[in-house]
Amino acid sequence: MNFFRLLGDLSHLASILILLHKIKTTRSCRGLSFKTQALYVAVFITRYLDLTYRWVSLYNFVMKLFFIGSSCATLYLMRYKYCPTHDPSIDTFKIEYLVGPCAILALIFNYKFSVSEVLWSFSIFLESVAILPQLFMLQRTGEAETITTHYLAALGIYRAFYIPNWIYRYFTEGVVDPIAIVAGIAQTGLYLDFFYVYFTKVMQGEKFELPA
Amino acid sequence: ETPVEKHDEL
Repeated sequence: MNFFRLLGDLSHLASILILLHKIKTTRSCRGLSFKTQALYVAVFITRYLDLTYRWVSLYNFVMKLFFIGSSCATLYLMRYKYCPTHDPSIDTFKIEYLVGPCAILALIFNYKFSVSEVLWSFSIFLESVAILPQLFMLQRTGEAETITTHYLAALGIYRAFYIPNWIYRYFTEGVVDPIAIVAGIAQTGLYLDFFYVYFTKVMQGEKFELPA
Repeated sequence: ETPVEKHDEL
């Protein structure tokens, strides 16, 4: 564990807490993509299967349980409790275009051709693009509630913090994880447009609005 | 298991 990874994980944790807070306080999941949240459930379940057979650390164990549990809870809240506030007509990104290519990439790029390793690779690739339905929805509506933008910013920053962590680990431990690194850089790249608007507008106290 | 296969990151 190093400082960058801890910051990344805390940012990830914060993003989920912000998301649940938004749903609970506004009693609504307006502006949120159900598809993106469903993809995160798939990401966490396929990646954290090793919970059942590998012990890394208490920290690792608790965080994995939290990510699986909270993503399932979010999906439940969106699907049942606050269902009427979710508008499927603007959540129209075709997730087949994400899941299919990620599955093919995972079959080609993995550290071992076993079920658990292929699923792990799949989860890494899928995570890198899982935000697309959400960003696509944002693009369509052209604006977002401030709390939703804080959620997206924390979620984007989390993977960005992993980049200095990988550089640090390369120099201190000699560990290189090319699949995670390439996907992580791509994932962070997808947020650049969003970050630009977030830091120039929302952080200055303005509403998140995309230029027409 | 190699270090990358151990997947100690989240």
